Amino acid sequence: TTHSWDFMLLEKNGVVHRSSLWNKASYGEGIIIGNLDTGVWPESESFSDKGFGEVPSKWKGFCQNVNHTDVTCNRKLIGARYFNKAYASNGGKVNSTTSTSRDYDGHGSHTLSTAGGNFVPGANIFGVFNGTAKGGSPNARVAAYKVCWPPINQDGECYDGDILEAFEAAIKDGVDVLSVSLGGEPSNYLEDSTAIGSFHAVKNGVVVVCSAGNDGPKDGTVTNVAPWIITVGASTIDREFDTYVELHNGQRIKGTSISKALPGGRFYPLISGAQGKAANASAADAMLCKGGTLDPEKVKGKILACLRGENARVDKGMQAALAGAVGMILCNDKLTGNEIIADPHFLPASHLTYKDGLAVFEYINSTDDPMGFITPSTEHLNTKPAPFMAAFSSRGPNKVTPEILKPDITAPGVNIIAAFTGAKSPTENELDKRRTAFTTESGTSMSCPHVSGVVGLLKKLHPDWSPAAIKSAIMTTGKTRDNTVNPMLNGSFVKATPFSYGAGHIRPNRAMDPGLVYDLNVNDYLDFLCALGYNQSTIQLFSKEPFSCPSNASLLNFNYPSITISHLSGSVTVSRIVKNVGSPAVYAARIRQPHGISVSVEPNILKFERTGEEKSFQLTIRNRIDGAEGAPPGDYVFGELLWSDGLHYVRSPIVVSSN
Amino acid sequence: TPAFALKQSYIVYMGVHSHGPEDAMTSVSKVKNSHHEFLASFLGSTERAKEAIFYSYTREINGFAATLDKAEAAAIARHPNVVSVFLNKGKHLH
Repeated sequence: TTHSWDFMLLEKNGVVHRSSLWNKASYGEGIIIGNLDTGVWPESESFSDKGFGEVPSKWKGFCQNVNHTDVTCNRKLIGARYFNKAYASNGGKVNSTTSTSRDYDGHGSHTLSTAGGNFVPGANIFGVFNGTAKGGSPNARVAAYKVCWPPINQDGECYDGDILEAFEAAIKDGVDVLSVSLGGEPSNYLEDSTAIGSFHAVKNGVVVVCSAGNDGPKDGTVTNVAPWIITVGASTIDREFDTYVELHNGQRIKGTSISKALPGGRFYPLISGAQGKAANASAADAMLCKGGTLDPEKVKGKILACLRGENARVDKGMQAALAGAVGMILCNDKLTGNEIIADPHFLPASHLTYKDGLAVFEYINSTDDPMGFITPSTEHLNTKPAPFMAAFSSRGPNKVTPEILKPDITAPGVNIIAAFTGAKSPTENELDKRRTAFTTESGTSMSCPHVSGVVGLLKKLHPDWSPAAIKSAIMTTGKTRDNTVNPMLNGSFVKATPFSYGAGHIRPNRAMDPGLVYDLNVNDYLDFLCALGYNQSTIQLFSKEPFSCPSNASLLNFNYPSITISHLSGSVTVSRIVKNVGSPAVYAARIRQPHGISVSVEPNILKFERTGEEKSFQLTIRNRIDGAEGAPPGDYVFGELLWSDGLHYVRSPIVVSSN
Repeated sequence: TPAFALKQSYIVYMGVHSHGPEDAMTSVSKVKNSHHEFLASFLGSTERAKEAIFYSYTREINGFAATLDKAEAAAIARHPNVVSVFLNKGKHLH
């Protein structure tokens, strides 16, 4: 966040333009952002209440402080609660660290400060990379709902029962935005605590933003796919932390990390993890530099080249350091390929791509006396291309409802510097006693609160907009090009698709004035469930008012801001309604045809005479089955619908798969 | 046999409450009682139901979280006032 907001808001040298969303929305003043996560480190400067006035009268929450050791709220951090009964019911230990909203992990403080933390000048990681950490809605109040605990098993650490209770609490407390950087396997909406909780939240006007998941780049991995959720993928910003590996044969290889320089400015002996293996360890385990697999006699004073796998990235060089290594080169395996991440390592380190790692191992194996050097990390801004999609970011298609494109949007989620816990080191090793108030993290967990922060600003600016209107504004103003003005790429540097980025990369300044929105209300969501085939009596249980499924309930006509046709056979017609949220204007439609598909729009001109006016239109989507250029069966093809009055550009991705 | 059946924690989701938000606070105990009574009709006694339920969702979400065996969960899922019954599983931080 020391640079991500500048990147999104196009600020130069930290100067906030007067037409920026930040200025227009008073930096989110009066808004309350809740976070379902690992709690909060209340002493963080990101949550200091200096300069904050009285707590908004609508706030009904509180600071839950059972053991008095613990979390004190203030006029910035106005709520902190914890929910652990579902964790306990599955065998989780309840003790002083699991009966508190204090964040012993760091994840919750990071995400909450990204969404709504103060501006904190002088934020750094172990003294390097000084900058101003920034929350998206820095004048908003924040509340932590702790639902994630130390893992018991492989199942995950945030239990459904606790998540539902936290949603209940947040709705009752009066939050405006909920940021939820967690998720499970994609599942049926009515058996998914996030989908259920967020449905009730949205019904009460609370906007819910969730992370898409980190199971990319495989297709069909996106989670939190309910249409009432804003689902967020992760992409890069135009900043890199470069750390070069220099080999004695003259090769200089660019890697990344956040670490200090090797002492002495000289070359050091270089060995692979396998060469440093302990007598009782396997070479495969030693290559991963796992604990207990390295022989200190062999490793001491050397740079160790480790393969990224179960251990070396997670422990951030701790095992290499314990074995006496002076530095670590972390090499991707084939699976992790080009994805390199600037982690704060315990010792001088550089993270290399698979291809570059192979060059290092080849040098080690072909040289009698291999030597190397690792330069200190340096920050580079204005890197190109940016943004590009993180390889880890989960992708569509949506396995629960293929007719709804997910994720909805992408935002910065790689190498994000934000607040951290004071309870542990970012290397996550108990032996590492260093503490830092800020650290870098990567994941869709980090992109999600960026969107939550923007939602806080939009809520402030447009208090009358529905959660769906806010979502539509964010989606239809997203961009699909990077800073080279070419189509956005994915982690392997090939062209990304809406399955990675949804409607594109978020543009907060555009989102405040989208021109038109695709709005939805609770009954639309109930109609959506009817169209999915849920029976009338089940759906009635969601509604206090008498409700009956429309006879023509259709997923095709669900007023979503993106358009997805699954298994197109012949042609279909899709209806949408747009609402004018700007001045009177005349909009014209433009279509970018998906390959092998013809799309027409009727009418292709929409004239709005007043704000709030709604107009409908129809898209007819036809497979060019008669021609050689028809869409290949089963494959997805991508296009775009654009409405513009010359001032606003209202974009919807079109995604089609053919039968 | 049922007496030794494996107990696991489940979420029983029943949709939305019929009460409005303004009277939610006053009806918390009423809702809790109704959840206890509802579950008692499957478990045989209110005491057992009270022991089994560890969360009653009383304000906006209608439902509860309880420790049940598979057969009990399956029977509850068939009730017309129940939307879904699912295992209380863990999600991951992203």
